[in-house]
Amino acid sequence: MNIFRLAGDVSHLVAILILLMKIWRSKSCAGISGRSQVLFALVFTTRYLDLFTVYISAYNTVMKVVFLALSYATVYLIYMRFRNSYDSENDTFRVEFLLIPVIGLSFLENYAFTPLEILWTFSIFLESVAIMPQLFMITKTGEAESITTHYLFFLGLYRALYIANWVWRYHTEGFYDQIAIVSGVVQTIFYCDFFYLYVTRGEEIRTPS
Amino acid sequence: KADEAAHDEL
Repeated sequence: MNIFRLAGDVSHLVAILILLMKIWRSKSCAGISGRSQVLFALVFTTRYLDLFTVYISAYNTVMKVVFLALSYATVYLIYMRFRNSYDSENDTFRVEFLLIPVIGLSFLENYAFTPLEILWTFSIFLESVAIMPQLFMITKTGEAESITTHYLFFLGLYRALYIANWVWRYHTEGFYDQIAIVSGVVQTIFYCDFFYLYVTRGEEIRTPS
Repeated sequence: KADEAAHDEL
């Protein structure tokens, strides 16, 4: 554990909590892509199956359970509790265009051809593209509420901090995880355009039409 | 992965 990793995890948690609190308090999920949130729930589910097989640390276990619970709570709020406010007309990104290549890649490129390793790899690849339905929705409607942009900022910051963590770990422990690093860099690149808008235009984002 | 340790990152 190093400061970049810890800051990354905190940033990830903050992002998820911002989104959940926004939906809970406003009793609305307008402008939020339910499809992205389902993909993130799938990411956590397939990655954290090792909860049942290996014990790493109390921190690791608690965080995994928290991320799983929060991601399912978010999906529940969008599709059940506040489904009347769900903007399904603008949440139209075809997720099979992400899922099919990601499933294929996780079978081709993995650390071991075992169910758990393939699912872990699948989750890493899927996470890198899971935000695309949300970004697509913002492009389609041409706007995002400021609280939604804070969510995206912390979500992007999380993987960027993990890159610093990987550099740190390589230098101090000689540890590197090629699949996670490549996917993490790809994931962060997807946020660069958004980071630029966030910084230059302020919180509320309107894309040029 | 670089070693056989479990995936310790989140």
